Amino acid sequence: IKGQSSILKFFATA
Amino acid sequence: MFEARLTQGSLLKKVMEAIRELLNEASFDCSENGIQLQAMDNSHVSLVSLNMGSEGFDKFRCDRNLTMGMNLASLSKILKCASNSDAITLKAQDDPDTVTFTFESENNERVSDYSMKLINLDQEHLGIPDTEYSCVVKMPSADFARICKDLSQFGDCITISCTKEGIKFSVAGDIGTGNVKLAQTANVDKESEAVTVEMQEPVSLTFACRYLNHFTKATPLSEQVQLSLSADVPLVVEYKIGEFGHIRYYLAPKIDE
Repeated sequence: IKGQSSILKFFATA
Repeated sequence: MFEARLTQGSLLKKVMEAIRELLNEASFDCSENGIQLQAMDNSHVSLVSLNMGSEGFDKFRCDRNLTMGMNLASLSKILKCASNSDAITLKAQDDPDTVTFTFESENNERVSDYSMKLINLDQEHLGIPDTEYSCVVKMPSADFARICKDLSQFGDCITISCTKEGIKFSVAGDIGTGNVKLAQTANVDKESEAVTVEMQEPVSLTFACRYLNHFTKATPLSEQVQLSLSADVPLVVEYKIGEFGHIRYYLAPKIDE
């Protein structure tokens, strides 16, 4: 999807 | 030994409906505190976090922490065999390769059980930071579902703008534009019909309709939905599960190109 960011950009691997 | 009995088995059926379109498989983490699940959708755009506290179960026993990886299409097939009025019991051994579901009718005259093979999932857990959100909106869940459905007809993404007066949902597409504004309700007879806004500062963020519509599959769980928004962080869409749990969906915002 155009312009869609990933959730991984916000939440780090615990 | 793990055993969890829920008289109101329909809750588990509704939880399943709320996640099955978004996730193919997921790990259910069981501890003495209850059952938890955290999983990202396949495209890593959204994250589902489910929590059902042990206090909400009629019986809850979990001698050792365990993780049960399940194929959600299979789980869905099994839960479809339960009636809405059935009590549901989940059982597993300490190091399980299967989980058993028992469905009991209200009068106990019909008891069925199904066992399902568990799968090994190497799912990574994400750390969700504590966030003070700029805007927290509570509104009727059916209204949120309707708005997402209505506006999806016009475009791929919805802009959610929040001020202290209320919340606005906007869409722009090839055929035109659409806006739905909800004012904060002054006084309503029923708490479930209220729209409340707690705002620190105004926010405007854009999200993909497709995911918002997936989240609204949780509508039967709760009459109210809570939306938490801050600039440049994921939206949180939260539905309560009875008095003892919640399902939270985190959705990464769209970014300007």
